[in-house]
Amino acid sequence: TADTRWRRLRRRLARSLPGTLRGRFVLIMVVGVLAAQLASYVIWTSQVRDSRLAQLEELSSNVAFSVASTMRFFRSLPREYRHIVLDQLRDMGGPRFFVSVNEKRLDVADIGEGPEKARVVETFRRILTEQLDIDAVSVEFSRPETLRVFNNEVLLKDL
Amino acid sequence: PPILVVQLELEPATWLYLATI
Repeated sequence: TADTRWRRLRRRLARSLPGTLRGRFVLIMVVGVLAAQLASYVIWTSQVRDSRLAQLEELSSNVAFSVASTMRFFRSLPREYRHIVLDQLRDMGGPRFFVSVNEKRLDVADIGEGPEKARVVETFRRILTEQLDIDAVSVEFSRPETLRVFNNEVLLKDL
Repeated sequence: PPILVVQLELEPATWLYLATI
């Protein structure tokens, strides 16, 4: 029955404990120290992770504002001037980003996953949406080797 | 490092493409 099982368990527990009072104190102290170490480790890693995510969010919001201002500049240009301005900027050393105007959305082999990527993409979407007053924006990560530029046939590494 | 690509439809058949190269 449950009662005899409980008594047997208690007996087995008592047998595995140290026989002396001193031994039992030592055991309690060791267990206590290990538990404190574990608790501090858990708190410390979660704080480090939070601060890393906060840093990442600040960094990505800085880049997102910069992207938004570049996009606003190109959007404000009359249609027929966009290519001329792009060529001029490239000759002069270029903007901070690679910019092109295409007839359709280029395919991007999106890479990466996890909370960090989600945070960056979410920050970019939020800032670009509110800064440019649009709702159709795609934010993706690409490997440099598979990055397409100008159209779906030209890879960056071939340029 | 990975490259961030942002694409935005300005008008029909006009996509602004921006990559952090």
